[in-house]
Order: sequence, then structure tokens, then C-alpha cells
Amino acid sequence: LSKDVGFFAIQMLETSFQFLPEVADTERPKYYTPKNPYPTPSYYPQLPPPALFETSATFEKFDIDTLFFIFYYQQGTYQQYLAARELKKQSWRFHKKYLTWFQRHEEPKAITDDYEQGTYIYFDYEGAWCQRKKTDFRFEYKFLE
Amino acid sequence: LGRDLTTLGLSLNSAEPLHGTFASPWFEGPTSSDVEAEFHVPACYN
Amino acid sequence: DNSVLREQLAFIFAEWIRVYQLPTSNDKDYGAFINSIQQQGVLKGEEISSLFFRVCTEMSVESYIKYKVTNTAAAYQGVDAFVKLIVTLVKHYSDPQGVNHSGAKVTYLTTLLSIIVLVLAQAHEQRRGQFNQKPFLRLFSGLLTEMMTSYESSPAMYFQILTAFSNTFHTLQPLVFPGFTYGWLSLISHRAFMPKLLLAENGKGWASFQKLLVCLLRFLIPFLVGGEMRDTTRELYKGTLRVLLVLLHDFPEFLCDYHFSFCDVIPHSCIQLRNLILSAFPRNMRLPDPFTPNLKVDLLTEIHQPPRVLSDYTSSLTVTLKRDVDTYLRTREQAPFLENLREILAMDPSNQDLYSGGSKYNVPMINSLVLYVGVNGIAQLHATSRTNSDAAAPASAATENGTENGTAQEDSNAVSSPQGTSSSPIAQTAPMDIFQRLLMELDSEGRYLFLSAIANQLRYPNSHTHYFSRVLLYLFFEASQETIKEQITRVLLERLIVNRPHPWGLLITFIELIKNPRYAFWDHAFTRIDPDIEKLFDSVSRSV
Repeated sequence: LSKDVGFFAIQMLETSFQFLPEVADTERPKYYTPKNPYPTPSYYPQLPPPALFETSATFEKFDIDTLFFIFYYQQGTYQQYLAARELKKQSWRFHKKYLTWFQRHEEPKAITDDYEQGTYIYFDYEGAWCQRKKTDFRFEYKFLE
Repeated sequence: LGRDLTTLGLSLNSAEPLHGTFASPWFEGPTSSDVEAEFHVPACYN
Repeated sequence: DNSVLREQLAFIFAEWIRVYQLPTSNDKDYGAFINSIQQQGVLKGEEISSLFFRVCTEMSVESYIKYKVTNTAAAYQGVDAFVKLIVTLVKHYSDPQGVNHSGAKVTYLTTLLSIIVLVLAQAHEQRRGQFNQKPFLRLFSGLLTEMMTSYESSPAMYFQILTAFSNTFHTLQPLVFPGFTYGWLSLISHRAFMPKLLLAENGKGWASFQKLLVCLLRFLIPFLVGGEMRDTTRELYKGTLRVLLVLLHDFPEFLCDYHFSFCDVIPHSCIQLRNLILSAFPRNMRLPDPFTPNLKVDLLTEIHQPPRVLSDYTSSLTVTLKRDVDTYLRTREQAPFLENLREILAMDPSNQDLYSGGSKYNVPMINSLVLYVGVNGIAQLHATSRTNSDAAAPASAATENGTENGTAQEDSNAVSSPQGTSSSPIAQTAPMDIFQRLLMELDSEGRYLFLSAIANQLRYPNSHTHYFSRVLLYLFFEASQETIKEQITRVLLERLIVNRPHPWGLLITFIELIKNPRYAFWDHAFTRIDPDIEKLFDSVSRSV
């Protein structure tokens, strides 16, 4: 193993150290499964109603906050896909760089082939979980999902 | 001089095998699956 | 050109994730899905099925990378779904000839594991500084857990599955994929892997696991020999210690039987790490307290039992050297190799690399030579003592010292004989000639490595510990140069002043050295060479 292999090993070991495994990486979260579930009366539905959350009609009824909740906390699921579709229908646009949704607050001041610029509302999912206003924002289309 | 190996988070005097609760080389303590969350119905419901 | 096909396969996997996500899904739904993709021909033919699993692996990894920002549990949904898909496919897989279903399943799993390795290798190569081991760690640990749940109750097949994982992890070893090192150590020490492999009947998994542990220690060498430890090395070293402590606590016999392999790849500066391995002793053995006053080691029955050594400890000897040593041990006639020991044991410059520990000597060869000569020495002793006892009247089987073969007692009495020569049975023997020659021929570094090789055999009570303990004490007594006595002391002392654990045989030998007036230990100038050294010896002798 020549010297530069040593350098490669050191560099890649740093990379591996950067992503040091944590508990959540190998342990599946233990969901509570009742040992002896209380028998609910038969007139209650025993299973979630089939496909209720599989149709976009259901998602039209959800308010915007619920749609954002499903989008950010049911990631990788079909429901996320339906929520995203509903948000788009309501004129929200996903920004791939900021990983959040923007909606025009008014007609943009400038629209070119590469971007549009103006005042927008965007959803702050990291901070206060609310909608915020952003003036003079340039939405580059290369970031439009 | 090495280090005090009893400070590495393993109960070395345990009569039980350690491998059953050895979660990882990188962090200490039993795994979540071993610490079964116990849920008890409060007495007032009985 | 297969982007369209990839797109279709990606959609099928996305569909699988949806099925997997549904809380109402059950084995029936999973089976139905498998049937549907079988009918679509996705699993037919090596090429398309390999592409399908490659797409699944890549999508799982990408979805993790994309979503890990906000939510780890959600980020792993693709990976967890892929684990479920693999487990379900293996479960449904059967031997086309209808003969050996479990063998067919294992072969199928091995194929899938190799595809994952390919994707990891490509990501490791292309993403370099951005390579993220976590999704692959999750994938393999999920498979280990699921396979344990599904197949632990069929030991024969389960062992084959563990072997498939062991081979995969050997391929993914840190020397080849350093970017996967921390994930790799998590996997080989995983509670659904390490203990299962080591608990497999008759220790049939030990050789595989020993190979993995040697890979880790070999990788560590250049990071540890350097001296200053970076955070990365410190964390890796600490993780290694934790894994070895679990082995010492739960599988000491494994460490005992492979101690030689591990000592070959542990840098001599990692004294505590090496002590940890040499301190292991079989759980059914009770060790007498080394500090017991007037402990009669010679009366322990265990000192006549050879330890089990599963390592191939002669592999580092060249054919020529082994042949010359055998001839000399048999005939004790002057031999050229005794004149060239320094050249023979020097590291071949072309083999010099980061992982040879930086020494100019071939340490594994020295270790092999010492143990090989020692094992022959013990055999000769037993042969001699059998001949003597046959020849002598039965009554003298127990010599005046009340010990069976009296060798040790005679030995320690013998070294005190006034003219300095010795009638000790280990003296004036071919093995001792070789040891004394090594002491004279080698320079300080070579002598240190030679004495370390002997000290590596000072473990729990067994015939090797007993023999090499006497060899070391005899070399100390017979040494004409003060520096050699000093070096023998140093090799023992540096292993005792580090934090515990300390091997039993090491303690016994050092106690004998400083307590037995025969060695006149305290008369040697080096015990007072410096106030700190004097304090050190005082504190060690007090604790002893």
C-alpha cells in the first residue's frame, strides 16, 4: 500500500467519522403494540377505512397546515405525494434548494426564462411552523421541483 | 498507559453476557428494543 | 440506454414502498406483490433482476440522502422497505430443481448482497468526501435482524446466511472501503451477527470472525503506530476496545485460541489492547491469585496442558527457515542460519508498507519462530522427563521437591548453581541455543521484538505460559550484559504499568523476577538509574 493509499484511507476515514452511526441508524423505533388490546365493540370499524387516505378527494378537504404536516412528516409515503399534489393545485411551488413551498403573494415584478422575482409567501417548516412573507425573492426555475 | 476500561460503558462485572445488550461500538447503554416501554393502566381505571 | 427500463423499475419499487407503508399490509399483500412483479418478468433472468435490485439500492440510498435533513425515521423508509422486499423474496425463493431450497435461498441472498456491495463501492468511489455510510449500515443491519428473526430456528441454514454476511463484510473491510469503517465495525459487532457467529455449534464461525477482527486490527496499524491520535482514530480505537471487552467477557476462549493472530497485527505500542487479549482465559478455569505469597505455580495441574492455538502460527516462517530450525532442533549441529538471524528476520524492503507497523523486522516471522521453537522445546522437555522417569526407580517420580516432574523447582534451584552453568532442563538445549543466539545476534530493536514475542505467551496457566516464563527468567539470569537484563525488565514492566487487565502469566513472571533472590534484581544498577524509575519500581514492587 503506497503512501497515497494512506492519504486516501485517512481522508475516507474522516468521511466515515463525519457520519458516525447513532442509535436511530440501526435501531428501529419501538412502536407501542398493546399486549392485550381492549376489544372495541364490533360496530366500530376494526380497521382504518380502506383507501380513505389514498384518494386526492380526501386531501382537498384538508387545510393547508395539515397538508404541510403530511408532506414533512409522512415522507416517502404515498400520502406525501397526494399532499404535494394538492399543494400544487393550490398554487404552491416546491423549491428544491430551500426544501420548502412558495406561493406568489402578488404578480411577480419580473419573469424570465430562468426565474421570476417578486413577493412570495413561503412555509417555514424548520422554525415556527408558519407561513412567512418574503419580498423581492428570486425563484430560479432550476430549483423548481 | 491505556485507559480505565471500566469507563467504557460496559458492565464488565455482569454475570449476564454483554452481547445481548451491546448496542454499538459507538454509543453506550442498552438498545431501545431492550428497554421495553412499560405502559400501565392507572389504578383508577380498574 | 436503459433509462426507460430504470424508470419502470423505479416505479415498481416506489409501488412496493407504498405497499410496505400501509399499516394494513400483511404477508398476503406482500406475497401478492411478489407474484405481480414475477409475472411482469422483473425477477426473471439475471440481467433485469440485477438491474432491479441495483435500482432499489440506489433509490433507497438516495431517498435517505434527500430526506435525512428533516426526519431520520422517515428517511429510512425506502431502506426499510428494501429490507422487507429482500427478506420476502428470499422467503419465497425456492430451488428450481426442487432439491435444496435452503441452499438456493442462501445463494440468492448472496447475489443480492453482492449487488448492494457493488452500489456501495461505486458510491464510495464517486462520492468520496460526501460518501454517507448510514443507509448501507441500516440496510445490512436490517437484513441481519430480519434474517435472525426468520431463520435462527433453522441452525444449518442460518449459519450459511451468517457466512454469507461474513464474506460480504470481509469484502467491505476498512482496508478497501475506509469510508465505511465505522458502519462496518457496527455491523461485525452487531448483536444479530457477532454473537450468533461465535455461538454457532463447535465454534465453526470462529475462523470467519477472526478474519474480520484481523482486518480491523490491520487497518488500525498505521493510525496507531503514528503516535499522535486524531479524533477519528481515538473513536475507532475506543470502539475496538468496547468490542474486544464484549469478547473478553462473553467469548474469552475465542480470544485465547486466536491470540497469536491478533498479536501479529497489534502494534507493540498498543500495550493495553494486547494485554486485553492476552488476559483472556477459559471460563471453566479458576486462576490462583498471582499475589498469593509462596504460590507454588509448579503444583498447578494446568501448567502441563498445552493451550489450544487455532492460529496457523508457522505460516510466517519461510520453508527454508523452518527446515533449518527443524534440523537444528533435531541434531543441534552448528547451522548457518544461526549466523544470519538478523538478515533472515529483517523485513523485506519490497514488503515494507503502511501496514507492516514501520519496523525493519518481520514481526510475524519473529513471533512464529519464537512460538515454533518453544513448542518444540516443550515437546523435548516432556520427552526427556518421560525418559528420565522411565529410567529412574518409580519412587523418585516425585522428586525431593514434591513436584511431579520437578523441572520447574529443579529449574529455579538449578539457576542458583554457583558456577553459573545450569543443569536446568531448559538450559543447554537446542531451543535455548536459538533463544540465546537471538538475544546475542539481534540489535536492540530486534531483541525487543524477540522478547515481546516471548512475553506474548505469558497468559493463563498452561504449558506455554510456564515454559516461556522460565525461558525469560533463565535468559535474564544467564545474560552477561546489563542492557539485556534491563530490556527483559522493560518488556515485562511496560506491560504492567498500563491500566488493567494484566495477563496472569506476566504477573507471575515479574513477581518471580523481583522476589526470587536468585536473580538479585534489586542489585542491578538500572533499578536505580533515575529517581522516577526508582519510584516506579518501588510502587510496582509494593503493589506486587
